Amino acid sequence: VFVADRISKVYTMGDVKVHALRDISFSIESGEYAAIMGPSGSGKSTLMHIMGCLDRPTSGSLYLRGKDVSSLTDGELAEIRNAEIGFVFQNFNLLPNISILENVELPMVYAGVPPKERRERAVRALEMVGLGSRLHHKPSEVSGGQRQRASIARAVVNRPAIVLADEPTGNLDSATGAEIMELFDELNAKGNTIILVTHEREVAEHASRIIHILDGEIARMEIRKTN
Amino acid sequence: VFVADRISKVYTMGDVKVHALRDISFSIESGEYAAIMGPSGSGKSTLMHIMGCLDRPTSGSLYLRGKDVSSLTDGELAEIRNAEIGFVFQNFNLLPNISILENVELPMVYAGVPPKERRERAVRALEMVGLGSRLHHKPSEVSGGQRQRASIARAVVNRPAIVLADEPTGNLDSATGAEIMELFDELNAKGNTIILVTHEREVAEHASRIIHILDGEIARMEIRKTN
Ligand SMILES: Nc1ncnc2c1ncn2[C@@H]1O[C@H](COP(=O)(O)OP(=O)(O)OP(=O)(O)O)[C@@H](O)[C@H]1O
Ligand SMILES: Nc1ncnc2c1ncn2[C@@H]1O[C@H](COP(=O)(O)OP(=O)(O)OP(=O)(O)O)[C@@H](O)[C@H]1O
Ligand SMILES: [Mg+2]
Ligand SMILES: [Mg+2]
Repeated sequence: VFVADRISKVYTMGDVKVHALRDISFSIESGEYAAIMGPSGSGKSTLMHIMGCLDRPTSGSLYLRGKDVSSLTDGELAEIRNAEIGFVFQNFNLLPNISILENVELPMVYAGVPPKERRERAVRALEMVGLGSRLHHKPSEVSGGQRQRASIARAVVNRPAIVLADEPTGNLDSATGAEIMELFDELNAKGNTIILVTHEREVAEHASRIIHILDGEIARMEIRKTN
Repeated sequence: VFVADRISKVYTMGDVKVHALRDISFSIESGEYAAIMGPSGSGKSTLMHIMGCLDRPTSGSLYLRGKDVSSLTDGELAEIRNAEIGFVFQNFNLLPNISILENVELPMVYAGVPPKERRERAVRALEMVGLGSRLHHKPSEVSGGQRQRASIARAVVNRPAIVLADEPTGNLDSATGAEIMELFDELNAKGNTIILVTHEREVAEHASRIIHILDGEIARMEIRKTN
């Protein structure tokens, strides 16, 4: 579903260049369960944003279902993102002035889902992540881990074929983190492609392949025997 | 150094009340190394904000070095915070429009440290957390884990007697997380009081006591044999 062909990302600040990604090539099959691990600052979020069609590479190409995304306009990218990809941001990225329920409804507003169905599906997604009693709180009125879970509910509510989750359990205790991993496991069992960034080994071990990133490059691929 | 006497915190939203802390009492000795663990939403950050003099309890008292902080004005609280307490926020809380170097200098600006010394100490604190090559980046121009480390540098740069760190390693890979824990261990060895919130058992095991919070109450105290 994804093919990355020699993707590089260079951030230019004045006369300083930061090479966040250096000539990265790999492919992800449809329905695959992959994890990305690597040290802080190694380029994981940069790579996720490019795969999520939220950012463009400096050079190289990303193919989504065989189509080169760099050939698409911003509007077409936004449409693909909304229809196909659920993105869990490392910093949650919830809109601060609306409730977490309204935040979770947003992707369905763009997709044109009728209001009553939208509300029901958003409530159910939030109940699934344990936030049924916090629907009308604003993001600043819930805990860090609850914000993280709200952003996970928002990412999956539109039933995307691909879920990209950047450190989805960083703020969660092990029991709550295990519930979130169960959600991702179920989505993958139903055929959805799941790509997770994590620095927790026990989270990565849910995946069938772990891509190890070091200093903007793929250091090694670890294939896991799935039982 | 801290005595909490029947501290409660109730958030009131319209007609809904959220009891985030319920009658919590405990004491922390000067120079102690304590960890706070508990499920997402159990009240850890709320408790940390009250101990950090960033928020007031709904009822009960917090004594800092024998003084009841609820008897202090906002100005006096800000002074105590700046002089005595280094706070690492769960959401980092860096000012977005200035560089991370300027963010780390801020506590010293309030404390009246001369500019040259301020700049040198801020650079050293950022080098200590591995960010020597990102000094002039804005918070949005570094990775999630780098923002977290910048907020740790800011918390320790004023040499506070007490460091309160809310999930300081949530966005860090194990090697980088271990470097941060070494920093906290050294600060404690020098006599500073360290209180960490974490959901990672291996981080909590650096402490000599783990306070387990459940649903706004202390569920149990775990005393660790320190070798
Ligand atoms: N401003 C607020 N208004 C209403 N409820 C709030 C507010 N802030 C926090 N809460 C609620 O109080 C409870 C405790 O929140 P707190 O942030 O202390 O939890 P926590 O233990 O730090 O969780 P996490 O591990 O997810 O960070 C949560 O259930 C949260 O929804
Ligand atoms: N806008 C930017 N401008 C300049 N440099 C940037 C920018 N965004 C990221 N970087 C740098 O690019 C590198 C990769 O960042 P990225 O966020 O992809 O890392 P990461 O692997 O996700 O790290 P973490 O595990 O800490 O979240 C980092 O060294 C970072 O400082
Ligand atoms: Mg990242
Ligand atoms: Mg918290």
